[in-house]
Amino acid sequence: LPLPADDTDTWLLAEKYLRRFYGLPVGLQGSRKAAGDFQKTIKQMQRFFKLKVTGSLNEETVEVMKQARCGVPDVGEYT
Amino acid sequence: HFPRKLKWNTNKLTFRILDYTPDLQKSDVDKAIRKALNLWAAVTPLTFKKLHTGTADIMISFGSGEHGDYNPFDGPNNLLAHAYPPGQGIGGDVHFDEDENWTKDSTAYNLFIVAAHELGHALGMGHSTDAGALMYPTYSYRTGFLLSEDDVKGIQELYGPNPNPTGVTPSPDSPKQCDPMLSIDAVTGLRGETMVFKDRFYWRLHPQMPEPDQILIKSTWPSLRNKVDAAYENPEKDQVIIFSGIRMWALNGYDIVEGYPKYIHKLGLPKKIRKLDAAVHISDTGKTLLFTDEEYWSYDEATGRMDSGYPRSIEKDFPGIGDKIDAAVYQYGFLYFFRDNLRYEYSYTHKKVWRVLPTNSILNC
Repeated sequence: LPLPADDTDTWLLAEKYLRRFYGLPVGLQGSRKAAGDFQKTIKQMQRFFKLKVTGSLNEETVEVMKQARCGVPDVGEYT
Repeated sequence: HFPRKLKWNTNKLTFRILDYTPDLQKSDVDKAIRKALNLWAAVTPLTFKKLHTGTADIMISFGSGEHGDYNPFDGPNNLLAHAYPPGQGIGGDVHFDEDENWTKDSTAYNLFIVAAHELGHALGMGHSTDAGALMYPTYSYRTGFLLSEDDVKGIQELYGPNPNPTGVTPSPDSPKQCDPMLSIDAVTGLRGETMVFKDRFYWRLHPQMPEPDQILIKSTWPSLRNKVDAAYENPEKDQVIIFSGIRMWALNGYDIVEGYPKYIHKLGLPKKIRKLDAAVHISDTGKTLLFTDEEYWSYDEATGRMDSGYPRSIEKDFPGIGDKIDAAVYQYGFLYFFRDNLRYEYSYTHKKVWRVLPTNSILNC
């Protein structure tokens, strides 16, 4: 079933955020599962911000994602 | 740092401001950038020369949306600015999002604070995980010397210290939530949440959030002091009173109530009291207890007067907690007293200490 609009917005926000700042790969990566990548990257972000590491998109994590911030990624190359 | 620890191979750097934001006067932009550069210069051997033409190491500009580097901004809020690590061409350049409202104060995004952060990147600093560091990725308003020990350690690892130290003191790193030796400055409830104050920060504990948030006091209340001595909630008045030195502020929700700060002596405390150690409101009695050194006062919220017969000795009236406390809060029918790294659960009705816990247990440690 389609997700409610609010949920969709939150997932899009999270995906965009993790791509930009944590190098979440775009689309499916060969045999790897996209959901696994998402969970791994979200854990990385939660560790960075000292949030509870759940690997899921909880309210606390979304709140940090919505904060005003610098555009430089938190991890990885920036060239 | 960035991968491969990118840095400039000279200590004599140049910068150029290519354009200006209409939000501020030109001179204010110049001042903010110069002040931000001076911050890093104070702790390193780096010097910064302003160029008016040609190519500088650090090119500074304001732009909206896609602004020429295929790394677009996103309109108001969220992304505020970005910068490139040291290198040729675009390396070291700093871009600010023109769609933000740039200010000199705390009313919107403070250009000096954002510039100081971005210039940190331009010099080779990556993001810090320390919420008190200037290089923490999210924006927060603050005052005083912006660099924390973490920032100074990072930049000095790249360029070394300033051979002529200016005597500035970096802010200490942010207090660690589960430090077994953690002591706190103040604690209060706020509409079902708990706020724990320590140094420049407070932790916000929300019943529906598993982990507390650590936030700079100045980031939420720019006009408050950097250190809170005591705080209490009066749920009947829906107010939180925050004490710092001889002043107190009232909060309604997160907003400071008009007419504050007021002097703590307005409560009826003698003038010789220059600061409180702790404050707690007992909702069952309507009394607020105010602790200072080895004594405490009782303030009647209904009459707005100090009760007679006070001050009284903390040690005598609350046996088992010692003669001095750091903070206190009334929760679940217990009085919790904090002293150094210990938290005493005190039964008000039985007049005895029920349990002794570590201070950090209030932060779910």
